[in-house]
Amino acid sequence: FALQGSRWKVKDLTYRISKYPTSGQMTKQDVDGEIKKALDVWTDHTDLTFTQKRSGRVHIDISFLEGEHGDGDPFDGSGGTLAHAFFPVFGGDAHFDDKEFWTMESFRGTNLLQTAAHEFGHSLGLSHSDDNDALMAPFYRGFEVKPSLNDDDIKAIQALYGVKSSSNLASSLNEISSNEIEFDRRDSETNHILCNDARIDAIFTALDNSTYVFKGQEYFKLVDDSIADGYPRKISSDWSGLPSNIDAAFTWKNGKTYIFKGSQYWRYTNKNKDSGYPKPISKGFDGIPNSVDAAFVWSGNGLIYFFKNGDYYRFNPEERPPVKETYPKPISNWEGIPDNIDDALKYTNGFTYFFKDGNYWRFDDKAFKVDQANPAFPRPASFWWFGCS
Amino acid sequence: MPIPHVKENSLTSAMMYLMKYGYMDDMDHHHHRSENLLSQDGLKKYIMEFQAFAGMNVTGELDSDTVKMMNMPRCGVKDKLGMKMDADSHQVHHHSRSKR
Repeated sequence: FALQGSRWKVKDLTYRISKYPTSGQMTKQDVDGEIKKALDVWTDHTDLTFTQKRSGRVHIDISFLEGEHGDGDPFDGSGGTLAHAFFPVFGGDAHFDDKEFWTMESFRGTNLLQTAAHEFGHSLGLSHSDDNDALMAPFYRGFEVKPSLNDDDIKAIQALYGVKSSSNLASSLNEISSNEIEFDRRDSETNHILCNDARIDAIFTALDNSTYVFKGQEYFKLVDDSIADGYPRKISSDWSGLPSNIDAAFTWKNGKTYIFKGSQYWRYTNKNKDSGYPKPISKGFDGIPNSVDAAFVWSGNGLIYFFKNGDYYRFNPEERPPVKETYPKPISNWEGIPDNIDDALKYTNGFTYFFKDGNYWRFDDKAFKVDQANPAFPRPASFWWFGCS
Repeated sequence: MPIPHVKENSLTSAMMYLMKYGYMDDMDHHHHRSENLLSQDGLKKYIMEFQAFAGMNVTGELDSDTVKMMNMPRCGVKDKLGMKMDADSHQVHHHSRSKR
């Protein structure tokens, strides 16, 4: 799942259907009923409540519109885009394409209940999920008797609004103000462990361009220069079969992420483990020792490098043997890079970064030495990467 | 019947789709000329990201299955929100710290 970054601060939300569909077989009462059911999908697992209003300001305005309707994201008629919604910080409203043939309890047309339940996930602060079984997957699944949240959806909504309590403790606020929207952006200067101890086990960028840091039993997702909302998370929750305290990881140009620990390695496509793993390093990476310190694809030549203690190995999967006899070579060849590093990363900006003991170095590929920048390297990763003060 | 928006063998329509749903938001406009993008190789990375997100075989090819998936009815919100929020958001940035 993915959290957009904003959420409602109150749990008693109001909504209004300001423009009903102009065609199709559904009456206004039908639409009211289906919209209510769609919102109930989210109340089943949280303390959120939704109250329909017929007039006045509401949290979530719902309307059926066609073509260009004033928000710069026009609808396209039947099929294609069915609807869209705005995250809490942008108002939370939901728009539905009035040119769709909206239906209820039928395999014909486009099922309003399922579409609306998905859109209201956005209104509450959720982005799309790459879990195909999740309600927040972006593609329309067709008529389902009773749309419901799967585990991925439940984790997402409860990350924002907490679990459903046994009694209704929610208090209601009648006025809407900007104070009702907040960013569920943890104050990174005070909260997460990387601010106290910025040493890491591994860092890599997955196929979907998400950059992850692994430390102990947890992992973090990085955004810009801090940690993404909702993190850290337990490795065991999201990376099926992967142990804690990994050694190193990298993503190869085939889109696969290779994660190493001890004598074994695992292979993932984003967070989905490929079958048949783990495998021995000796089988898949002939010539590479166990328990490596770091693994990365060097931006200079696109080949895979492994670092261990004071040595490094170059692995070329297209050559036989993949590691030449001239390896290992001393890390001191990488001018300015220390021995026993924690991990290294070719970042999305094209530079290669090396991490050790909470510090990092940026490498100048052309000069083949640590970048001569101001401030100089090493720099503290806690400030420059993890959003700490 | 709905008109398919992404056509077989049409890299342009595929690129429009990938742009619309946020897969190309990280594109470095200084280093990618449009003619480079409009090739199978130019879009390969973005097609792979879409295929991975959609739970498909990750080939990087605009094959018929990929086109079919791109023409599936769907939500209009981007799949990839990118690393930055819109300029008029209320998110606080630490301006003294430049991006990596």
